[in-house]
Amino acid sequence: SVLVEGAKKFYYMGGETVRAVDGIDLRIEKGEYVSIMGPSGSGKTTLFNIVGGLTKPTEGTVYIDRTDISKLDASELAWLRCRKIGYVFQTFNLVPIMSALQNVMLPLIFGGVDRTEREDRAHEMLKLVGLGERVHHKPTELSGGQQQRVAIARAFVNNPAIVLADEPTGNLDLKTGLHIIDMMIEMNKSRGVTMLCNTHDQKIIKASDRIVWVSDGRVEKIERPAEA
Amino acid sequence: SVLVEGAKKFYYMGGETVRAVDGIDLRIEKGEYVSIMGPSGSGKTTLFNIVGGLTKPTEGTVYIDRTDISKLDASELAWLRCRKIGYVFQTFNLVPIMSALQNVMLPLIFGGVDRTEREDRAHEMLKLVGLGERVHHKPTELSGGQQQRVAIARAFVNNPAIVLADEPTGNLDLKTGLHIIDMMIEMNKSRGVTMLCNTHDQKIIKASDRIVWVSDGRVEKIERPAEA
Ligand SMILES: Nc1ncnc2c1ncn2[C@@H]1O[C@H](COP(=O)(O)OP(=O)(O)OP(=O)(O)O)[C@@H](O)[C@H]1O
Ligand SMILES: Nc1ncnc2c1ncn2[C@@H]1O[C@H](COP(=O)(O)OP(=O)(O)OP(=O)(O)O)[C@@H](O)[C@H]1O
Ligand SMILES: [Mg+2]
Ligand SMILES: [Mg+2]
Repeated sequence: SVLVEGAKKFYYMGGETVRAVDGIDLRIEKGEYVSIMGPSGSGKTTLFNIVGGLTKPTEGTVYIDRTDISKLDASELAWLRCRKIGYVFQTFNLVPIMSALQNVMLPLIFGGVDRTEREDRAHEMLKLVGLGERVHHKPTELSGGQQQRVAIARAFVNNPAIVLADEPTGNLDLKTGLHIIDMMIEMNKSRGVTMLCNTHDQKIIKASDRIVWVSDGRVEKIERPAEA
Repeated sequence: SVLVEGAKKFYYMGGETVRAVDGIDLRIEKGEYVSIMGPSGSGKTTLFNIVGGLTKPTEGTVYIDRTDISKLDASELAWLRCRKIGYVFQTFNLVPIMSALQNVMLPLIFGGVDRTEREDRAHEMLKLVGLGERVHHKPTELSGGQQQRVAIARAFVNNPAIVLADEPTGNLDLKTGLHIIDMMIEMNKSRGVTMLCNTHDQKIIKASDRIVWVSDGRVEKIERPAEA
């Protein structure tokens, strides 16, 4: 489960203070599928980075399964980021010199999985996202939506407890997007992966247990899809 | 106007040939607003790169205003890419060490515009895309959708004859996306900018004069929005 208490993130630029996140409280239960929606610039990626332990909040606390993540030492934080949480970044962040297969195998190295099994599991994930025929292509040899799908495969390959996905369907056509959303729902329902998705995509909203609306760094309202 | 005749782009990888674009003929009239739709990996970005003179086709010819662009020398090609055509890349391609304002001012340097006017025009474009308050932020200090809008502002600032936009609303929420689409329609109708948009966004489709559907590197069909 994820608990965010009083999170704030301020950037000081010249004379101005940018309040990217300006007081957010949020609780996500184990196995829940939560979408975060809001205008461009409203703080979704900043919240993602705070929850994922990638950015220290200016104020506030994040608990992952009741552990205050600011209290973790370097190796515990590394374990959290490599085993417990999977990330799909808005800008993909793939390793440019590695193939799709090698990129997806990467988290498994930290899982202490042997090479044959790493290859098998990476192949399997890439097939699941429709890229079985592109496994040896490097990121520059892939389309935008293909790179996005490699990033998604990489996030799930290690069977993390939580996946944080930042606009995971932004570069996908309707059909491919639906396929990916079905895969993420399947991961959520059958493997119990807790899902936190930043999205503008109505199709993801419909699949969610709850929708959190943010605006100007704060939570505006929270609702169930039936009400949305 | 843009004329594409028999365009093909093949990549040779180990024993395999990837047919990214596999025989495309396309004619776009001056001032037209054309959308290109198709599944992830179907060849839209590759076609964009061929039309924009960024990639040489394996076969086929591109004519911009009746000029075969493969016949242009280096300085003529530079003029084409800096003055005649504006680009919104799927991966934005902003200069990381420059602010939003400096990024948008860049094409104007090639236009021989003096500094005061460059700043004024860049400010004006950034206001038009809703970023008047973020002009001094660098790309890493901007949200994904804000970076996308800087890329859009940069594409239009030089008053090019043609704008090629690759998924320009992929990272934008509904409201911001509509605002940007209205701005592009305005540029098309009032300034006569010829628009070629790769997109998955139904809102852009509705605004287009024609929709070109691509699949596996070929044109599947072309229709008017009323029929779509
Ligand atoms: N440099 C390259 N080497 C090998 N294959 C490539 C290269 N660039 C692109 N491809 C392949 O060519 C095909 C078309 O790619 P392209 O980027 O044009 O697709 P797209 O329609 O823009 O997709 P998307 O909607 O995901 O952005 C894809 O299958 C891709 O894997
Ligand atoms: N390093 C930084 N320095 C200064 N301001 C920043 C920095 N990073 C983000 N911001 C600002 O904080 C605000 C929130 O950014 P964030 O990336 O969280 O938005 P977002 O909701 O993810 O937007 P989008 O939907 O466009 O991706 C934005 O207004 C942005 O300009
Ligand atoms: Mg974001
Ligand atoms: Mg593309």
